[in-house]
Amino acid sequence: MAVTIAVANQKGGVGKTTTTANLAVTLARHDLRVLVIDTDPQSNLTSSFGLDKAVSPSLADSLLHRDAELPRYRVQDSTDVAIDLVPGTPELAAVESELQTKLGREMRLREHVMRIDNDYDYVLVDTPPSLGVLTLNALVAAQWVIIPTEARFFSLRGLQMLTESIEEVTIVNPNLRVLGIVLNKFDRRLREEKHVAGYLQEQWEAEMFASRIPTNSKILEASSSGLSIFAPGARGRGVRRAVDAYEALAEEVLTRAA
Amino acid sequence: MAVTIAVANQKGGVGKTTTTANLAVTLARHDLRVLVIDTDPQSNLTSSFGLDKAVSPSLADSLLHRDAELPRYRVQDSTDVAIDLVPGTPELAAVESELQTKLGREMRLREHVMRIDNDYDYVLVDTPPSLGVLTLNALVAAQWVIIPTEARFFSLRGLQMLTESIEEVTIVNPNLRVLGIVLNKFDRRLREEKHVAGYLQEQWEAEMFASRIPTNSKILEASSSGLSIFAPGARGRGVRRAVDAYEALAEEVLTRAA
Ligand SMILES: Nc1ncnc2c1ncn2[C@@H]1O[C@H](COP(=O)(O)OP(=O)(O)OP(=O)(O)O)[C@@H](O)[C@H]1O
Ligand SMILES: Nc1ncnc2c1ncn2[C@@H]1O[C@H](COP(=O)(O)OP(=O)(O)OP(=O)(O)O)[C@@H](O)[C@H]1O
Ligand SMILES: [Mg+2]
Ligand SMILES: [Mg+2]
Repeated sequence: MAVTIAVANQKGGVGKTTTTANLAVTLARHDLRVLVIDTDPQSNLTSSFGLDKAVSPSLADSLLHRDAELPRYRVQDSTDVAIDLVPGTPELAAVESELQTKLGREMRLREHVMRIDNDYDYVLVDTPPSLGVLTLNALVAAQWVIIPTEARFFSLRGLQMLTESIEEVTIVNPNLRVLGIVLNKFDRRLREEKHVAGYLQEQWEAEMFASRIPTNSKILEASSSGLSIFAPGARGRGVRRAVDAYEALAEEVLTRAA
Repeated sequence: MAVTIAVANQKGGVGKTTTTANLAVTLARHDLRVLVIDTDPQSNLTSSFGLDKAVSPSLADSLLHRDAELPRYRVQDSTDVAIDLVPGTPELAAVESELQTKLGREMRLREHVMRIDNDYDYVLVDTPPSLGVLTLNALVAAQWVIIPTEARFFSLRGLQMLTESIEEVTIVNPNLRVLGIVLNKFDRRLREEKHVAGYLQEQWEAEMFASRIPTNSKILEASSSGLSIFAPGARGRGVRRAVDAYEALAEEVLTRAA
């Protein structure tokens, strides 16, 4: 049975997609079988793996029709590491309202994941920046939640709301727990960031991962050029630092989730 | 009758809230009467104006009950410029599902704004990072949309989806048009940003505002310290540059919306 992790934070732009993609590749480099699921209508995770063609049937279909298969595509990251991906599509936006009145609206993804989770060691689910039905489906399907956050004031306020929502989800998914909070885009040159990071360490000490992902232009460039930071051709100190940061995070994930 | 502008982009973290807050203060410094409305359950706009107390009745109540008043609070920005604010609250998250089956679910905010818009010259509406019912209410209530974006690949994909949604809203709000796209957090030292900025200029030339808001740590610090970049005590070259950038943007807004 796979370890299923939802990557969630309703605060926008904190690095959910980037963390999901890079953590998935890092785990796959440890020879683990990895599936990533993109529940965001914007489908940034799907495009970061270079899959841009129209997909049918799609994840939206399987959320609406219990007997539709979960569409899985093998994506060859530029590092020759194989990962399976359930692509997101714009139709997911309509699923939010279509599921509102359906029975077990937040259990739909879990049912599909349970059918296939023997094929994987890790399943990572990227979510949109909201606490709506799509994110709820990810939280109900998962055993763990990774919460990427920035060291910014607005993100702090979101953490409280998110942990309360996670608490509520334990009504239908009693196993769900926070695996950890990862500080992303951390820029220790900014006074503001050091200040908020200190506060996070104090208030959420048990949840905070020791590893922090620094702000790094190579991470930014990778998410758009399609050339992963792990690619054989990617070189330099910036790449090295980025790979090491995700490597350290993956080690902590493996230890905490074991 | 006020000019009503929705500030929207379903891509998270692009600077919707920061742009709304700073543009509102800049317009108020031009002796214009300004109202800001916070439709995001995270309520970052509300906390950036220092209003943190529980509000009742709230915006969520007025969206659900047509005869409830829109709650307006006078907030004194630290620059002594007065702005009215309709605060956001966490209950707004529940409004998304409660309104799904109600008649005229996306027209609710418009009805309230029309009752009070003679009191203002400009009404700015901040929205959550999604294209759900709350953002739809803002788009139906507005005549214009300002789209903050970053010069990042993931943001580009969102622009297409957003402009298609805006096009659809013209079924119920024929006047709605894009006032402009503003490049925010622009860092011209990054190759990636220069590259995407060039693409934006080519593909969306007519919509792009000439003014760009640079990435600036003073803008970041202001949104959390509660000390505005416009405050008498805020000094230095970074502050000057930030204030000038919003000043230039406000000029373009005034020209285009006239
Ligand atoms: N450590 C990092 N260093 C530099 N840039 C980063 C880092 N992590 C993410 N980014 C960039 O920050 C932006 C936001 O990241 P991303 O899109 O992954 O966030 P998100 O939380 O998934 O956003 P959304 O809320 O829209 O889903 C992207 O342009 C991404 O490339
Ligand atoms: N020009 C800028 N320079 C530096 N930091 C900025 C700038 N504009 C916004 N920020 C910072 O970037 C982060 C994201 O901005 P903001 O919260 O306004 O975006 P948003 O689009 O409203 O996010 P959400 O999608 O969660 O509503 C905040 O920490 C903010 O302080
Ligand atoms: Mg994302
Ligand atoms: Mg915001």
